[in-house]
Amino acid sequence: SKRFLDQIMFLDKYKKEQEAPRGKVFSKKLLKWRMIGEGYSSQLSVTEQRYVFRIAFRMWSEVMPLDFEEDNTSPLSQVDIKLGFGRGRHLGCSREFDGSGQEFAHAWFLGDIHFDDDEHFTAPSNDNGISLLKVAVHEIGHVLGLSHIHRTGSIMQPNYIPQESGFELDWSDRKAIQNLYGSCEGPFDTVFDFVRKERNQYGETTVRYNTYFFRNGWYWMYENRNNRTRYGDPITISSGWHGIPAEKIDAFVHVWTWTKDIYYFFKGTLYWRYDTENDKAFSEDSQGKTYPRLISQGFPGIPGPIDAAYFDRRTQRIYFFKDSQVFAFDVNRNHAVPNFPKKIVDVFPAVARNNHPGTNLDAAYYSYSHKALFLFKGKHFWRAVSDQDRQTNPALPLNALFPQQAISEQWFDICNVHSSLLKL
Amino acid sequence: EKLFHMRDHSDIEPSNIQQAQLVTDFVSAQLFLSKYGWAENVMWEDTNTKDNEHLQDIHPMEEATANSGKRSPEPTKNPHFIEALKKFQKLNNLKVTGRLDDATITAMNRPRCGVPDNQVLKNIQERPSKTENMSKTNSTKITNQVDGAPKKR
Repeated sequence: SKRFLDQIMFLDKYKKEQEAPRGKVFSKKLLKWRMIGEGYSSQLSVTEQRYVFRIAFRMWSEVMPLDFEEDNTSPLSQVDIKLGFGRGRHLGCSREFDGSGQEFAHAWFLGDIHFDDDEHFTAPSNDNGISLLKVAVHEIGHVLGLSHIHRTGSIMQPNYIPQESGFELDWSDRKAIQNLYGSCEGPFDTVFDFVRKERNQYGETTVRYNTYFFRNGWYWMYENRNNRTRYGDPITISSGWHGIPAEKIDAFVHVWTWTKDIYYFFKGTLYWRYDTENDKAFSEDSQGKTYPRLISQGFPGIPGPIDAAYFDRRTQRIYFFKDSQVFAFDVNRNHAVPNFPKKIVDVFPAVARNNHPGTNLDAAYYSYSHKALFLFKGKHFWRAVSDQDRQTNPALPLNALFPQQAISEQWFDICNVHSSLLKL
Repeated sequence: EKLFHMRDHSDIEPSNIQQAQLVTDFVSAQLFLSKYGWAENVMWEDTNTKDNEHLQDIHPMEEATANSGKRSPEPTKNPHFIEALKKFQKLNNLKVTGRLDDATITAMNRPRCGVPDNQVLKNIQERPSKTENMSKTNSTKITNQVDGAPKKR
């Protein structure tokens, strides 16, 4: 049986070498992985091993435009990455392990990762021994095409560094893998800053915000100061926002004036009001009227569904974008502003000729970090002229749109993960 | 000794596990440097033929170039060895002595990945200047909530 296994491994590898891309990267966007049945760890349960490998693959998927899915049914030749444990001469591999100490694992370009079963690997919950998660992330990095990187903080250092509290892929490792595979791009459903008022220990009211990107059924919190998403994102919308639709949110609006402080979510022809105290959508208002409601009822003169919307604190209007038009809604008079709708291109003209999103926006986002309005469409954004811009260049029309830029070049590493890894 | 053990004794060194051969001397250091790509296919002749076979066995993929007839200089004075050692010391932030000192031996014996080191990546792009700066002048002091150190997953 051992000889038979060697043959399979050899033929499988030979076949792959013929099909494999000539360069050092996978050309596919979805990679399949599998734990080798004959190569389970003798120290960790199969469940623990699988749990660790899922986290490891997710950590890479969170920073690069590739997805990983465990596949235990397809023919072996269609599995891109195989992981297994062995000691000494193992799994038909030509590179022998050396027993406990020194070499703990190795990876082959075409996707086999072997862990030395003589080493004392541990699951994330246990800090003694060698973290299987950290080693797995390192070896997957090799399989993806990274070499060793002699830089403090890099996951690709050749030597095992006992892990501090929680290791993550730092900026340079992210850029290293993105040099090979490109950065993550793609349209968002909505983007917004969620502002909350809190009382500090001195009783003073402080205002805090977090930035969120929504897409389909999941979302990321974006840490502006760290130029990355929150570690571990994306997560499902339903796990973080209660009572609103579980996917494909069209818009979020925060009406914030001296007298109003209201949060709305829009999807299709309906809208929900969100209760930030209890972190869930209101089911009804103080008069007993239920949510969700028709947009046309709550915002007379505004037809749903909408593409995007934002609240302008200067004019105290909500601007709703629908196809090529923009509607304005006066929150104090509670009705649509006369002589709207207008064409988006007329209210938000292009600073550079023809460089304009035109119609069907994805999101309209006022950023407190950048103090500017951004219109999103596809992989790009257009920044609107701000008051600050007009101070330096009064010739710029208000709300005019600067030329498009790639979203991924201002908000970094916002990457999908495979649906099978959304929930660990 | 520790006052208590882990209930599953996972902290007790299992005795039946084979221990890796550590780097202790010139020959083992030479094996290490060659195995992990610090020295291209260099075959440093050693008077003891058994070691030669030993070398060949461990590195079937590295062609053994016979260093026929010529006696190599005193092992640690071998220029190839010294050059490889210096490269290893430099990249591992050790004092570059070119000598097989304790610090170097310790570094060689640290747990490591089995993939050779001889491919070194170019300089990685530095973080761009576009990190946001929190304006202090804003009338309503709005701060970005940050989570601090990475939480354990």
